[in-house]
Amino acid sequence: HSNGHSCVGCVLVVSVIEQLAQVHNSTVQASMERLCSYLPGKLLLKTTCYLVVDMFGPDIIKLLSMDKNADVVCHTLKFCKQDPGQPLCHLYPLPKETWKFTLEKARQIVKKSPTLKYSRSD
Amino acid sequence: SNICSLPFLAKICEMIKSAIKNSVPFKDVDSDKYSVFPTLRGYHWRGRDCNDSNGMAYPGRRPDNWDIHQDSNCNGIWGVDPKDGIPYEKKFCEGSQPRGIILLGDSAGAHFHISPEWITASQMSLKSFVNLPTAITDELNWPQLSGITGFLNSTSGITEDSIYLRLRKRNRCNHRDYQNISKNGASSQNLEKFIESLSRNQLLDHPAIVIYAMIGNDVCNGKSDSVPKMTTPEKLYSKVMQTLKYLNSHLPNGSHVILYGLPDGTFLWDNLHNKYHPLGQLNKDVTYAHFYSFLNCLQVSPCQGWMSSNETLRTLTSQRAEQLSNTLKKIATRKKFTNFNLFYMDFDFQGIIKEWQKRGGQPWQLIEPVDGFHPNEVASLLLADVFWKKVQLQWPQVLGKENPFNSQIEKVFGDQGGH
Repeated sequence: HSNGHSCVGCVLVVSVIEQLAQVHNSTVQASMERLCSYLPGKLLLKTTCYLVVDMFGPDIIKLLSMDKNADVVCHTLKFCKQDPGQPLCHLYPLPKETWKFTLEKARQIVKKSPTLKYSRSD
Repeated sequence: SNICSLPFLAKICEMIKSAIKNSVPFKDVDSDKYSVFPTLRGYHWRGRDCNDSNGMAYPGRRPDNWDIHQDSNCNGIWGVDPKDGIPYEKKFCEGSQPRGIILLGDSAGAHFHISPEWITASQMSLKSFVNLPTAITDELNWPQLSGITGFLNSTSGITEDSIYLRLRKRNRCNHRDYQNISKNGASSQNLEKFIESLSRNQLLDHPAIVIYAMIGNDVCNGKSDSVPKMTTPEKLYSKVMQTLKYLNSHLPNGSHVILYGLPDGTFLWDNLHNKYHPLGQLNKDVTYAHFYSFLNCLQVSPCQGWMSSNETLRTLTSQRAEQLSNTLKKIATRKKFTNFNLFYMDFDFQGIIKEWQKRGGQPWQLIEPVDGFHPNEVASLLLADVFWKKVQLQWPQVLGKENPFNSQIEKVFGDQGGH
């Protein structure tokens, strides 16, 4: 897999965002900002976090809000790819509907709705 | 995306990359391979330099003129006793046979550790990521807490000390004489790429105890066709002999080399597969079996052979590991070298499992929770304890004698400048 490590990284980060929202019963946006606020300023960690949120936050918000799990989010954002002839790699149990249908629907969600300009709260 | 492409960062990026690639300290003004900076291969990895503007002052060297005027070997002992005019280094260390500890290892020896607090949402807070910058600049390793060269107090509450701290307790003249020459992904086949970062002057320095502990990557890889990628006994033999010849031309006479065997890693699947991974604990949905399968599918697993639901593959991996251990044993019994004695020791994971269970622990508590692969801090220190006791029993000459002046050293020099 050409992008194995970025896929693991994406699924790990999106899982933490999703679980932070669950634990604190907050929105996905609030959860992403909470995660970035926890990171130290050293090594540009906090800056990088806000940069990533600015870039991918809107799509992550749309997808997680539609109950897509981290596998679906990361395949939709193309951090994970199923190369031709390769098995589908996923960490969480697969959704009930077919993967192809799930992924197609997720791509529609991201494509169709107007691109949210990410406006960081406060 | 490539932050190093920014002109004002290009130079420092280059220096950091070089330090990591060559496993030598990033900040080393006098280029003696010892540093006053902790991370980026600094004193977390090898004894702290006590004078970074003098390339002839570094841990492990024989004292310069008995260190009357300066601490040339950074053990914190120098100067002259005003009562009798005898240099302290001569009085307290002469004849005590000081020695250093050097590890040639992989991510296990460097103590690879991803903190579960970084991915556990239910416990996450501002404090969770405080140590992340340090970990990143140490390549996610914590050698300062490792079982061989650790010098910090254990964070896991276990009382056992690292090999280095035991050598220091045995002879305070060994203070700061440790080197963790380890790398993530290291094996017998790529050690030659970074063995030059080992620092020992055959004429000027004290002898050393070198532990060769490549415990996994010769049978571990992320490839789906894992077995063909494993090191063969013949290849291992050839590279280890090359390594030993290199050591014989660099180690001071009177050194010792101990070859550490490989473990039986079937322990991992047997004890973890049906346990929840930290990512799966909130919703009870991800076990280590799922986690292993995900990594294997992406071909980024640290060890496809043992982190697999395929029992045949796990057995084959352990068989190869045993063959390689037997090869190391054969080398140790047959080969002689002028500057060091050579020994072999089994990697007795089953032994430390029994010890841990005696203390009321569970086997799975000996493995790093986030990667589900590496021995954790408790395991490393229990292994150090078993190692020390075996060496003390079988080859006591390796550890040197107890220094009768330890208490006086402590009285005069306290913590000898610490670490």
